[in-house]
Amino acid sequence: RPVNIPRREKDFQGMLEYKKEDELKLVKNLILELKPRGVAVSMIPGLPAYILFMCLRHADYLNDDQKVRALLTSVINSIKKILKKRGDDFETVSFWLANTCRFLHCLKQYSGDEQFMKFNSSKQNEHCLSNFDLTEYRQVLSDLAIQIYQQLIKCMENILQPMIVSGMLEHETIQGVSGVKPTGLRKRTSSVADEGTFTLDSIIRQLNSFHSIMCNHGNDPELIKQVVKQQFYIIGAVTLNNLLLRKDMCSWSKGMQIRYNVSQLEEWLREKNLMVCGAKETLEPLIQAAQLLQVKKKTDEDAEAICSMCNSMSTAQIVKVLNLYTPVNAFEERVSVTFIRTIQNRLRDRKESPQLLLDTKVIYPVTFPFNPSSLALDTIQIPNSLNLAFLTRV
Amino acid sequence: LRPFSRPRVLLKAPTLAEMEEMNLFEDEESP
Repeated sequence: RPVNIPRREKDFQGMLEYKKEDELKLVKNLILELKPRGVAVSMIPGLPAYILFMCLRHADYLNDDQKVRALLTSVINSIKKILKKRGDDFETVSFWLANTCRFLHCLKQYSGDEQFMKFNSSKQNEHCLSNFDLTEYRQVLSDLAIQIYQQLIKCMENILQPMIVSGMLEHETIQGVSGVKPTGLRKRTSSVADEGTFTLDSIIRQLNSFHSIMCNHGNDPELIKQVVKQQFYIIGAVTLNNLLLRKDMCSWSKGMQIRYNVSQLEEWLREKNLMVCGAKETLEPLIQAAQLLQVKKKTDEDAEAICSMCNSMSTAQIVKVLNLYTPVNAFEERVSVTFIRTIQNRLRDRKESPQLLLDTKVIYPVTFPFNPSSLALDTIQIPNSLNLAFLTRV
Repeated sequence: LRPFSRPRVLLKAPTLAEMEEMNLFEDEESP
């Protein structure tokens, strides 16, 4: 009776052999023509990076410095090229940011440098590069990753920016709070038609979308935190800048609405376990401005309380909010000139820039903390859909 | 015995900008 004996899979060393003349085909199929929304969806996160690194390992194993250099140059140039072509597509940029970082992590994890080998299995240690030290190429890849990160932030900004004023300031979700509109104030409408008006929900949905795309592509958790911090900075800065320019946004009820919106953003951070990424702190000037709209603004004690509360706002911003403050209901009063003078005198010794508006184009410096993978290179299989049959597993 | 005790040869790398100039591709967009 025939017995079905499972065939032992050939032992692989976690390398991919390729012919020099197939190098262009490799980067074409794996980088230039790969659609993050197509076959890439079902792949393990970072698969292109692992495949490229396994090819690099083979060139290193052959001790062929020209082949190593040529491959690295082609990889880097192809990534740059695809980002030039589709740099306005968040998914493409996120995908190549994840893969560039994974490739960089692989170059460290398998460099043979002890500081990067602490978490390696003994099998992974056997997969270290044997002939070449690629420290300088790591620097180039790190520079490339910074460029891609900046592109991702720009891309994210382009999508988010049009939603912020409408969703954070104009749209009112707390029914009945604003009561009567301040007299003489024109209700500003954005250029978007009513049905296209963005709400806080639109912003939260967009944040969810950015977050899930980045997670699905295997971006490092520490990197996602930095992107979220930057997103929150932009939301806070654009909102505050508009508040500082619009009288109709400086009322007690708007303060209430802003505080509610901020609490929803904080809830989102909590849900995503992102409370310690510094994102909430970037909203501090906006939170204080919203509080400033709601506190009493009459006595010396009020002035003292405001000065100690608004420590993330500049004097120019505090004074501007007080000047713009517009009573909506009978129980509210305009802020007196004397009170504003008192505040100015109290804050006279503060050393700060006289700038009123926040710079919405500032990008926090990014870092890519080393994040080794537990994946064993010899177990990686290449899906047929990648059209890489010319590579041989070694 | 440590499998990677042999010193590796440092490969000098060009900068990102220099690397772009060595681009091996024909740029389809350019005339």
